[in-house]
Amino acid sequence: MNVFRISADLLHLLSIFILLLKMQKTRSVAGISFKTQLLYTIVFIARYLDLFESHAEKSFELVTLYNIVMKIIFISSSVYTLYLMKKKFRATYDPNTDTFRIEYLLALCLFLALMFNYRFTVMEVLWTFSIYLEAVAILPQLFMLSRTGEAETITTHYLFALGFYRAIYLLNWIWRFHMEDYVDWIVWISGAVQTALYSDFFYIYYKKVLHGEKFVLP
Amino acid sequence: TSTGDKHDEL
Repeated sequence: MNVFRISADLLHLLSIFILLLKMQKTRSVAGISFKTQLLYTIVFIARYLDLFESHAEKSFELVTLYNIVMKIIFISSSVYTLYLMKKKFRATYDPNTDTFRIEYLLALCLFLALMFNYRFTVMEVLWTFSIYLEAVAILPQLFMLSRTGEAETITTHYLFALGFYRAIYLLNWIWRFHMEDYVDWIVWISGAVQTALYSDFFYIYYKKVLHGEKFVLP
Repeated sequence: TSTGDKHDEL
């Protein structure tokens, strides 16, 4: 655990908090892609299946407890988000702007996970699948944004926190590479792709939102 | 080792 890792995780947590705040305050899910939220839920469940393994033989360190608590928060908040979008605020969701075909993303990530993994076991392939899927899970949301051409400021804060958390993970990996000889190519490449997908968004966010303007695509 | 031990990040 280092300062980059903890900051990234807290930023990730903050992004979820902002999303829930946006939905509760505006009582609307307008501008939020259900498909992206669904993909994140799949990511968390596929990656954190180890929650259901026996913890009896594990050495119980503080970081283990930290991970368990965070995993439960990520899974439950993403399921709760789906509930808000599908049930509570369903009337404010516009499926006509959320038309990205996620079947292709799911199939591509599953294929890549079956081909490129560290070990060919169910748990490992699912973990790898979740890493690949997380890298591209934001695409339906960015596609929706490009279709509508503008976004509420609070939604852009959510997207910024969500994108930037992975960018800070890049620093964490550089740090760990130097301090612990830590190497994880699957996570590194996926994390770099994930961060790169946000580059246009980051640029417009910096140019407009941070200068007090509304987020509008040029 | 279990997956959770090997992958120590979130």
